[in-house]
Amino acid sequence: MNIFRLAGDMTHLASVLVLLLKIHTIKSCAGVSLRTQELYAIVFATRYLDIFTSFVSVYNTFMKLVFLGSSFSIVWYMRYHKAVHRTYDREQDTFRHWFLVLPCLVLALLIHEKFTFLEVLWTFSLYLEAVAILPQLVLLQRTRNIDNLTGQYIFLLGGYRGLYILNWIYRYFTEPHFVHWITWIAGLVQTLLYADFFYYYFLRFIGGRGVE
Amino acid sequence: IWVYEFKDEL
Repeated sequence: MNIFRLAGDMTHLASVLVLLLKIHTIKSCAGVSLRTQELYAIVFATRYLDIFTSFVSVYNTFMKLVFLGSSFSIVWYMRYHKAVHRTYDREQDTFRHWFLVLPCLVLALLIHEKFTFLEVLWTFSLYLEAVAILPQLVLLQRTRNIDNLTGQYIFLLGGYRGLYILNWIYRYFTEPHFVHWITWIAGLVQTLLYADFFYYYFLRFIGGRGVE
Repeated sequence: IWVYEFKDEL
């Protein structure tokens, strides 16, 4: 564990807590894409299949349970909770996210480190996570302005993988044979997809107005 | 016995 990875995990944890806070306290999911949340639930479900077979550390297992629990409960809230469900703008959140799942699965079957069930699904989760934010970014453009909590959620979610990139650079120089091209490229693509969001998000800080 | 053989990152 290094400071970059810890900062990345804490940033990721903060992003799900901000979203849960928004949905649970103000009972609203306005501006939040259910499709992105569903993709993230699939990402965690396919990435953490090893939670019962391989034990890394208490921290690792605890964080996996937190990410699994929070992503599925957010989907539950947005789909079935009577008050929250009403604030979900279904008409705007129309990105065909299932069209993202199949190509990622095919790509994972073609490009992976080992051809085993767990490894292919793990690789699938990497590819899917890289594009999982797309429905949310499209929704953001459609709804124009967004509230602070949603903006902070996206900012933290985008930032965590960027911190992971620093972690991979650090591990590459400190651990022999630490080379995982698939993880690195997927993580880079994921972070680059946030580039324009970061641009407008920082403009907000400079201009002191809502995220346009 | 939980054998560590997978990934150590989240």
